[in-house]
Order: sequence, then structure tokens, then C-alpha cells
Amino acid sequence: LKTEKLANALAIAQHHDAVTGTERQHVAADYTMRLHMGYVEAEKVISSSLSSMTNTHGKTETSYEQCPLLNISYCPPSETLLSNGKSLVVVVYNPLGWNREEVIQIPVSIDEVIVQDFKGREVESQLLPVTKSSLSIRNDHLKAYLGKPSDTVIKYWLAFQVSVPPLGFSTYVVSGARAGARSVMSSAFTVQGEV
Amino acid sequence: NSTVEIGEGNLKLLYSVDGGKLSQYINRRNSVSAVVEQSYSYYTGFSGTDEDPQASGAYVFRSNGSFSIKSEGKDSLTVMKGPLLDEVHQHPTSWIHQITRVYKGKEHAEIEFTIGPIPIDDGAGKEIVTQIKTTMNTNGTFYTDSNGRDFIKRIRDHRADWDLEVSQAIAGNYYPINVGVYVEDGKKELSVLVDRAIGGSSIMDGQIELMLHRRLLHDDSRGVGEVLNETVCAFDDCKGLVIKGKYFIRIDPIGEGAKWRRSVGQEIYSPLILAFAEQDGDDWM
Repeated sequence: LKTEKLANALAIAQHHDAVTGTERQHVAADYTMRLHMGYVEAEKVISSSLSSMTNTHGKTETSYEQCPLLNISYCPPSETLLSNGKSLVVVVYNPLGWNREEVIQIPVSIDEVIVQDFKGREVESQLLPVTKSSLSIRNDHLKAYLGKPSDTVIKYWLAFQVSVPPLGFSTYVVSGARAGARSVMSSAFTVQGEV
Repeated sequence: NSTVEIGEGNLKLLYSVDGGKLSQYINRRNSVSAVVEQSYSYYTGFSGTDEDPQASGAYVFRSNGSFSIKSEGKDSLTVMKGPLLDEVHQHPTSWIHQITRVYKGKEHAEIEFTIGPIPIDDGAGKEIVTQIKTTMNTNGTFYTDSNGRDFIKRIRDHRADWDLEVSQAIAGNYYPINVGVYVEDGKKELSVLVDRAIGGSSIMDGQIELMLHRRLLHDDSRGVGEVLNETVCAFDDCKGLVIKGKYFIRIDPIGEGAKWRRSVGQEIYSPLILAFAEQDGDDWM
């Protein structure tokens, strides 16, 4: 497992045309391809590292997936696992040397969700409806990238608070809600004119 | 009843109901309050003439007029409120979508923009900018980072070490921004952090502008040999590029913004890494 393709891609992307976006289009496409190759290679290293770090009880090593298309609201593990009745394990790694308290968001297709930390304590979470324009962007780009629309339908963004130690990771488990515990649904309203 | 307030923590943003625009920034912890507007506009690219042949292109920024982007149809905003964050969704045109987020535990506003495909059917290349306006009297001075290092003082229409003759009122005051830009008026400082290398400036006192996307129709004949008009194709259907990113706004009492710019500037370029796995029932890892 190496990260040499990523190193090469990042080195090439320091050219002044790459930084400013003044390269020719076929060069932009080449940068994209090299960065993608680097990402795919590094993803395996990350998955292997996290698997090694989280395997503290001598169980079979867990295989981790990432969501490189989260920026277009596409994340198959979070969309499909929850709807199949399984729980989703989310590992959050902090590459900086200080503690981070942030809110992360993942797309989900169900509306009753509970988030727990590694000790099983419930973590505050919030569901935000996915807007039509986000869905439109998702569908347009999935057609371009995958050649077909997504098999799943997402309804909400699940937001929850994470706390991650310096240069370390935290683990959260997202499950379909049981009685008495669920995410708070956002109150949504539209203002148009003076109404 | 004339405003909508978002933010469950110290930071509150007020939007005017009539027009759906951001109108005020309030931080209850440090008593900072400021009138703030945020809008979009574009510069059309200069196409070159016999007398003045240098066209606006990938390398050369020569604007040929500035046009504000007015909302298509009725102004509207959709607000989502909850215990962790509030969101404001705005759609000023069919090709600009914006989500403003205020997190309960943070004292900055996060603005996520989705822009494109930039329309060119009117025959004009466009460079899209967003403007954040305040009433601060900043005396022509602003500060931009130097390729991620120190923030350097910039004075509009002025260079410290030579007599500048301004021939491009906008481009002559544009600077590269990798981490952020800020202005101050002796009492407050308005800081903006970015998630990518972009161009930006403070063209008017109290204002910061960021160039977020560009689509041009002329080669500037400075070497690239191609028009900056990138497209994405699916099934032989090619459209102009759609870009998506974030920038972050905060107003501090004078002297208190540097810590935020340094720490959050680092966090923006070192995001938390997420990895996912499945788990059966209560089989805890």
C-alpha cells in the first residue's frame, strides 16, 4: 500500500496553471484523472489504517468505504445500509494536532435515526430535508459520472455533532431509531415576498 | 415581522423578509453587530478591439462592465432550523444556488455556493463574483494572505514600491487568495476564509469580493491558446462546468480575528476524514 500516485498528482497540480485553472481543458482532464488515481490509491491506505486502528478486540478486520462524491449528496454506504435495517459505523479522523468539535452531514433515506458514540451514548442529531435543487444536481452529475441515476432515493441530510481528538479518530454508530430516541426533524419554511 | 432570524447559538444572522436578503450580523457573546449585505454580480469579458486588441481570457482579467445578478422571479428563501444548525437556501438564478449555515457551537457563517453552467447565450463571457458589503470605513485598505503565509496589507490603487498608474480599476486591485482576506475599521474586522485558490479584492470601502467562477469566450493570446470555457459531457450532451465550494464569514472586535483566521484556515484545508462500515445489530466494534 502506497501513496505515490497521490504524491505525483499533487506535485503536478502545483503548476501555476493548475492552481489558477488557466490550463487547457485536456490538461484539466489529465489533472482530474491523476488526482482520482491518487485518491483511489490513498483510499486503500486510509481504509487499511483505520481497520488496523479500530480492530482492538481481535475480530476480523473491518472494511471501510469512503464517499468521494459526498459533495453532490451521494454516499452509497449511508444511503443503503440504513434502509436495509443495518447500522452504519462512521469513523471520523482528525489530521490536525488539536481537538475538533464539528457537525458532519451524511445523506440518509430514512427519517427515524439514532446516533450513538463509541460508548453507546446518544449523540444529538438533526435531519434536514434534501432540497429539489440538491437532488437535481445529484442526479445530473451521477448521470455524467456513473452513466446512470442512483439506485437509491435520499430524503434527508443527517447532521450530528462529532468530537475528534488530535491526530486521532472517533467512532459513531448510526441506526434506525428505536422507541423513544430519534433525530430532531428541522422545522422548514419558505419566505416569499412578505408571506 | 420584517426579518427572519437564524442561529441558535451566539451568532445570529437576520434576513429581510422583503427581498430575502441578508441584512444584519450579530454576535451576542462579544456584542459585535454589523449591517451586512451579500450579493452576486458578474464582470463581462472584454473581447478586444482594433485599437485595444487585448481580450479578457484565462490569464488576463479585463472586465468590460459589472452587472448585478438580480433574482429571477420572486425573491424567496427557504429556512431550516434545528438544534445543531440553521440553514438558509437561496436560489437567485437557475444557475446559482446558495446555502448559508450557522452552527450552534460556531461563531462564523458558512456559505456553500453551487454555480453553473454560466449562461453564454447572450454572447458574453462572464466572471462571477460574490460581494459582502458592510458599512465599515476601511479607508481603501485590505489584507490578503500570501500563498498561505502572512496576511499582507493592500491599498487600493497603490503599490508601496512604485508609482502605480491604474489602467484597470478592478483587475488592478485583484489579489490571489488562498486562505482568506479581511478588512478593518479600527473597531471591527470582517474576515472571509476560502476553501480554494481564487481571486478577490476590496473594490469599495467595507466590501470584500471573491471571484468564484469564470466562463470566457476569447483567448487572451498569452500562451494557453484556448478559450476558458470548460464543459462536462454526458452522452454527447456538453454543459458548462458547475462548481461547488464554501467560504466562511466572521466579524470580530479589532485584533481578535487573527486566531480564527489561523486556526479555522488550517481546518478548512485539513477536513475531517470520514470512513463508513456496516454493523449487524448490536455487534459492537
